[in-house]
Amino acid sequence: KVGQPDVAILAEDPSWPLVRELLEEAPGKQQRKPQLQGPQLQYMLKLYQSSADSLGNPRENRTIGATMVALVRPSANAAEPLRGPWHLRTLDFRFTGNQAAHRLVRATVIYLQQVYVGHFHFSCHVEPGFRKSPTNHFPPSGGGCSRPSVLSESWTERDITEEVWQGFWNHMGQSFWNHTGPRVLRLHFLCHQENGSRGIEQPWTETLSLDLGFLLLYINKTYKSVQNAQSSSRILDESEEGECPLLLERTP
Amino acid sequence: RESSVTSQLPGSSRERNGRGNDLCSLHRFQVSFRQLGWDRWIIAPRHYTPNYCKGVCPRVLLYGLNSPNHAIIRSLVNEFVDQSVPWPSCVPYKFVPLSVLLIGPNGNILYKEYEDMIVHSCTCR
Repeated sequence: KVGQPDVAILAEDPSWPLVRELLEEAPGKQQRKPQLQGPQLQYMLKLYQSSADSLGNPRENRTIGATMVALVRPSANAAEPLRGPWHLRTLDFRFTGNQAAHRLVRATVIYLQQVYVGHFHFSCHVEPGFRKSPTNHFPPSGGGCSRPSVLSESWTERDITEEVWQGFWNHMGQSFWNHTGPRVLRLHFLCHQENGSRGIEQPWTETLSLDLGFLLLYINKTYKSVQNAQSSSRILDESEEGECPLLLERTP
Repeated sequence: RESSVTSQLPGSSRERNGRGNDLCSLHRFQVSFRQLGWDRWIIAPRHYTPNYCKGVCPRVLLYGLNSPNHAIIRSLVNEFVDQSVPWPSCVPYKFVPLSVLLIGPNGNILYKEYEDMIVHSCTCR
């Protein structure tokens, strides 16, 4: 149909893997056009501009070190009751098979380290895992954090590559993967109320939502890896009742 | 000797040697993602410049065309042995990747580099 090619038909044909890959992130026809706004989009636009020119040619001096960067927003969040000056919010990040089936180079969480709710000021950090109670000692400011050039002052980045790998491969004991769904990563955002006053639980639970942080997955994905992943997942699907490992190969 | 052979061959060699505009070369071509119907989830870039190769492969396969030995021999076979063996074709030689910014379901955003998406140079082979 001229002007409106329906390449989705081609994507269903196994002999067109490239078209399938191009369309794997496409929203369904029934879905509305996603809203383009928010700090997540700003972050990725800056990342794009620093990695490619306006025509889409990758810059030779790009530093992302991967062929794909996936920004994953939390799919669910829950605020837990106040524990003294501590406020805790749990965010779940749902992985799609497309994001998980290739070589993970790096995983980071981008979050707000300083949060202002009304007149109240909170200092926040991220802890992966099913921690039962907050730590007594707040980590030193900036410890273990880096600040890439594309980050604005209010956002902080923490590398969680090792934790993600442990989560992928450690099926025993407590990992920070939600065991009810093998492809959900759970992170705790612990925020300490700085100005000593208490009793603002309601503003805290209502004001802060999914924009507290997001995940960045740096993945090397090539056409060959797509083919390998497809054939591997087919094998795993047949042999392990669909419970396939999320990452097929670890990058040295 | 070449000229005498050329004159004996019907048409094709003369066409191959023909006007400079017809020689195998890289042609710039741009399409918008809107035209492809993909602008609903591709944020950047707005346009895609795949380019294409078009033109007649010359009788003497020039060094700059990066033709493999096979193409050179095949052209000789076409000229002197069997015209049913096809003359080398003008096809893409080198490609460069394309970086795309996509927005997916649930507000997730992806930066992706797709390999071999843009023709950078052409060859006869």
